Amino acid sequence: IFGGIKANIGSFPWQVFFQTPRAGGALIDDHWVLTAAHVVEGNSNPIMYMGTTRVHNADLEKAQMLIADGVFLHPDWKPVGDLETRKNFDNDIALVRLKDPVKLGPNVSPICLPDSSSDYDLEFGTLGLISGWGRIERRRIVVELRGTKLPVVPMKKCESVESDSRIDTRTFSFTDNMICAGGEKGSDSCEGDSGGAFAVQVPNEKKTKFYVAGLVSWGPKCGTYGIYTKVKNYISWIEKTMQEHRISDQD
Amino acid sequence: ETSMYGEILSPNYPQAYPNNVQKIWNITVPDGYGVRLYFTHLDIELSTNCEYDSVKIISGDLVEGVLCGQKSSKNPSSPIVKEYHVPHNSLQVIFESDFSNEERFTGFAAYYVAVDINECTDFEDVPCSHFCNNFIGGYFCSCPPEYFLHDDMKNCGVNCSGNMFTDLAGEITSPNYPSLYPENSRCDYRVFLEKGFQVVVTIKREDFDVEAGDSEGDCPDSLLFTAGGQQFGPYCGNGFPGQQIIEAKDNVLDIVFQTDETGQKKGWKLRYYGDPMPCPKEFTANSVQDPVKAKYVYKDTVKITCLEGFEVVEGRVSSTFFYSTCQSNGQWSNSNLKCKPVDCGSPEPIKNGKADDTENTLFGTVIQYTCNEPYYYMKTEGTGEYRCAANGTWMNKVLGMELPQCVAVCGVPSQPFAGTQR
Repeated sequence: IFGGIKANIGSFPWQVFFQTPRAGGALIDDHWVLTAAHVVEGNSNPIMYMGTTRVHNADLEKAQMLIADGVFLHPDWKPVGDLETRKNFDNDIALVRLKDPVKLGPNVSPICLPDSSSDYDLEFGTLGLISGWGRIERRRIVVELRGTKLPVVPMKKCESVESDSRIDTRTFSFTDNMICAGGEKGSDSCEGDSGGAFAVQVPNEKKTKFYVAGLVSWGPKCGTYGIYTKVKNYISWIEKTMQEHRISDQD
Repeated sequence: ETSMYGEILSPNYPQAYPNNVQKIWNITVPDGYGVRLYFTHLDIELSTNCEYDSVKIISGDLVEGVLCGQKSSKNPSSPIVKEYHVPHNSLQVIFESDFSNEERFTGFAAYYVAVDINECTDFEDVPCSHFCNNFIGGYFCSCPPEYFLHDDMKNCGVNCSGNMFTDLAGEITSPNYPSLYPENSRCDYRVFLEKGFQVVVTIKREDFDVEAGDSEGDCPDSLLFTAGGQQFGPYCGNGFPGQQIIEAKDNVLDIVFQTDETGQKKGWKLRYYGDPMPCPKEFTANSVQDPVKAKYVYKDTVKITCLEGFEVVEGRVSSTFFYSTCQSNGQWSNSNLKCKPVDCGSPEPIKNGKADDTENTLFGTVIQYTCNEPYYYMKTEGTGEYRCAANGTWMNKVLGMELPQCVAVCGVPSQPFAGTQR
């Protein structure tokens, strides 16, 4: 997280820690974790933890470990052999089904899903929260969870980020399944934050309540603008997948 | 040993009897005879009340006589000086002398013979209920026409037993009614109707006249009814003392009329008829009956339908109704079947929630499902209140049989993200 600060886990109770590769996810149900497809591509048994801000091994032993018993990549996600060469992050979304239900509590609870109504259409300037254990300005990874707040911006902001030596932004795919956010005092997600939720306040709700508007997907340059998977476009697939692969009571 | 006659002589007779002597003779003659004892000689020391020497004649516990002194016959043609007649077949004679006899006394000579007794007249108690006939050595009883001699060979009665009545209605009277009923009799009657009919007896008060009881109510003559383990009576007195209508509740009624040897009266007359056996109007609780009648009798069939929420369980099959038929014994068939409240059983468990822990799961019971708050909430509509319905399932007003769903509360951080203020 660029431009962020240390966060209490209670502020992001839906935050899931993926150990390898280091990434994030969002708990959406006591049996399901939503994350980016590129996080779990080729990894059918990811190890996950919840309920802790610190992710040292000693800390993880005290945290709640989540065991996956199914990984469902979006059918339109195009797998490639080498992540470094990937330029198409369209449909970067996946679901992980948990073997056992997560024990909910003050530090572990799911984030809401949007529905397909226009209430959940994001306007530019809408602020969202991101969190993760990924790269910060001066370190490759962090031990303590960090978070920041950043606005939704037009996609051309992301498209026009100057390329650095490694990435030529113009060669990447930009689709309507993506949200561009960032630009406020360098608040941005970065490597290691992938799959984490871009959490936006539920509209027309008196109580402060967040839904997962986006998932950390990719970005041209940390500290500028980032691209997030637009979850609203996948509600039907999410519901269908969860319904079809629901763990029965007997299980 | 018995003997028809014999001689009794004092010791040493006709010589003087010795001092200080006692001698006893036990005389026994055959049954049916009495004893005639007579003295032909008597010479015993005379004393006041025969205290010194004496001869005593004892019959049973009764001293018939004590003799002493000298006696001579008052009849010149008879040698008998003293004579005793005993109406029993045994007699005891005791001779006693004391320590001194200043003179010489020769004692006594006596003889006994068995004599016939008239049992019909000699005793205060009459041995026969009706006719007594004496003969030498005994007697026998006999009866008037239509009477017979009981096994005790003394009492006569009439033969009035073994009467069976099978017609659905009829009349029964005591022997000779309205003339005097016979004494010493026991008359048995049985009314035997086909199954399904109970015997009902009616007796008019004026049709009953039986020797009245004593102050304690014991009837010397009595009329008694028994049926199906019940007893009515015994009745006696002038005018019937019981209920005018007696319902036997059974198809068999036994009547016993018992008389003693005295006090004959007019007797009794009764009517009977067969009434279809009634069955009780009580049915299992929580049910309705069809048809509804003021009285149910033999062969009536009723459909018993349990009220809503109640059922009849037979083995593994349950139903909401059953049929019951009034049987010949006055009992309903299927009377063991009861309408019991439907049992919905324990409510099904739900994920992330629970139902009230209740032991009562019968019809009408209300239970409450709750979710494991605050992290789960009830997603489905309705209050989570379910009532045990008549069909044996837990029903919610909104969801019906569908169970409530508890889902995780989402999107609510327990702490605000502090670093978001700009």
